[in-house]
Amino acid sequence: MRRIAVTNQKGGVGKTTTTVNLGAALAHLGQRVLVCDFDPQCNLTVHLDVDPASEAPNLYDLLHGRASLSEVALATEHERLWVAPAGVDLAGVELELANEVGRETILGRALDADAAQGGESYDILLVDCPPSLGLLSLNALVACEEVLVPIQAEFFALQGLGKLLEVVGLVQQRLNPKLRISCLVSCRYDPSTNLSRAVIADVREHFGEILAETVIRRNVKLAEAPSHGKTIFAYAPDSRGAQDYLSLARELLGAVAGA
Amino acid sequence: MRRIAVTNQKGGVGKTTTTVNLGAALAHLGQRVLVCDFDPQCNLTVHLDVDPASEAPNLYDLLHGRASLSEVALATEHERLWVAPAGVDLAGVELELANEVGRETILGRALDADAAQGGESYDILLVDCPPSLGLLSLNALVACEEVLVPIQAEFFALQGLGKLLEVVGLVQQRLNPKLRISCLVSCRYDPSTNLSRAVIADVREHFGEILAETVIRRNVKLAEAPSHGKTIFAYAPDSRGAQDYLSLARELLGAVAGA
Ligand SMILES: Nc1ncnc2c1ncn2[C@@H]1O[C@H](COP(=O)(O)OP(=O)(O)OP(=O)(O)O)[C@@H](O)[C@H]1O
Ligand SMILES: Nc1ncnc2c1ncn2[C@@H]1O[C@H](COP(=O)(O)OP(=O)(O)OP(=O)(O)O)[C@@H](O)[C@H]1O
Ligand SMILES: [Mg+2]
Ligand SMILES: [Mg+2]
Repeated sequence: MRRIAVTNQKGGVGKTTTTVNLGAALAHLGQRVLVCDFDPQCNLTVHLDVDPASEAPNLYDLLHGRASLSEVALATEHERLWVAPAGVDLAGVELELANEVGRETILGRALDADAAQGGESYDILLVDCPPSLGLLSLNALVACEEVLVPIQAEFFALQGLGKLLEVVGLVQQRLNPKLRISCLVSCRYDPSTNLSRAVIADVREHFGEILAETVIRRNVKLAEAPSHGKTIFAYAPDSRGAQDYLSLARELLGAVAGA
Repeated sequence: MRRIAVTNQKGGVGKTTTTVNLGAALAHLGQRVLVCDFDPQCNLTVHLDVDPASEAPNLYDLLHGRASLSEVALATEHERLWVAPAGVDLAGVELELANEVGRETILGRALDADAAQGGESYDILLVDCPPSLGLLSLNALVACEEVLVPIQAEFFALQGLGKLLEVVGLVQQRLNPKLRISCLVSCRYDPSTNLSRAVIADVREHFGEILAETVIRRNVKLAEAPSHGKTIFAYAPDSRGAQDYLSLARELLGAVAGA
């Protein structure tokens, strides 16, 4: 199973939108995909029409050792797409688990345990992270082998990348030698401004070999889909947003094939 | 001194852009303004052309009791506008201060101590918060009497407001009875989509009496200004962005006058 953490501590760049719709696009192309909501805001959970206040077990219970991944994962209305929802209590884990031994490895160990017990088998796991580099994001970086970084082509995007690379480097050295940044994805791209073009040119110069060819363009259908509890493929399958995420999914699958 | 926390745990809604440019607009109208960068991303610090890696004392030192506000605050090139910068270490305080007695009251006590010792006197203090409701944001909510909430007229904006109101309520009950949400401000507004109009109508229905009349429209000049280390007034004084933040500043000052 390919495990990918979708993270960027800069807020509002398109992490949740990418996790949901890239996940759905990969499922569309025949992959069995599990998307996890590791953000206490529960945006991904709501985007896929699950109630964050539901009594059913969620990732908060998994982190406290009270539920396995198989008990948390739910089927969605989309074939081959499952979701492991967040709960309203998830914000508490940063402090609740602060003194736990191996606190950064809880998610990784839970995923390994589930696979060992013959849980549902997925081809790809995507973890949506909160806009910070705290304990939840660290758990995702330790549990995964790849990092996918959505960026918005604006000035602050460049400032945050340095810090993110530093943290990924530390996790590689100390906790997870397999971890690598596999892909930077330009999201919410507005080709009409000089700013966007200038920032993307800058990113291509410094990170050219990992910058995805596919650019996710600004498309209001992507911002409307969550209010209907649907992925872009169920809400507006002919939209630019659906095309762009399908092209990104193909690029991601092609990257492995060529590896 | 009017103390205002600029916060919303939803990422990328315009917190930093609002703190810098509302601060500059208030200074433009004759107020003495201090803006504080309480976000470990250091976006506000860089926006005002200060180096987050500088050796000079910053808010990280203030939180550890090693520097007072007067020692941290720096003049900017704008008359009547000062900045208390963040440092690259600020991300560490969530865990470093987790077990400190009264950990949520550190900023408030430092501001009180500085005023008592005859520190620089400001009319208005604005605190830019990170996209989370952790220890840094709680310190801002305890230290301030007002909360200004930038919102982006998109679906996830509504989802987060409930949680923010809940946390503000808890802070009011347990730590700071004076705290109130004084203003919701629609930022990055794009009048051309049905989504924006529908969300704003929804917000007006639920929060009409605190929703600012002024709407901050999408304006690329606001996104370009940070790469020049300038406020919108120094970078593009005739832009829509400058007009909108000036109108918001007038509204904020009028609100007090009428109080
Ligand atoms: N390509 C796009 N076109 C138009 N709107 C988009 C696009 N991608 C995301 N959005 C919208 O932009 C906003 C931010 O996106 P999203 O919530 O996915 O970002 P995020 O990085 O997950 O934010 P946070 O840091 O709060 O977790 C949302 O309102 C979303 O609907
Ligand atoms: N009115 C506007 N018009 C155009 N761009 C804007 C506007 N307001 C903010 N921006 C841009 O949108 C992006 C997000 O804004 P900003 O960084 O101020 O949000 P934030 O809430 O502080 O984000 P974070 O949650 O990461 O702290 C930035 O690239 C900024 O330049
Ligand atoms: Mg998100
Ligand atoms: Mg900010």
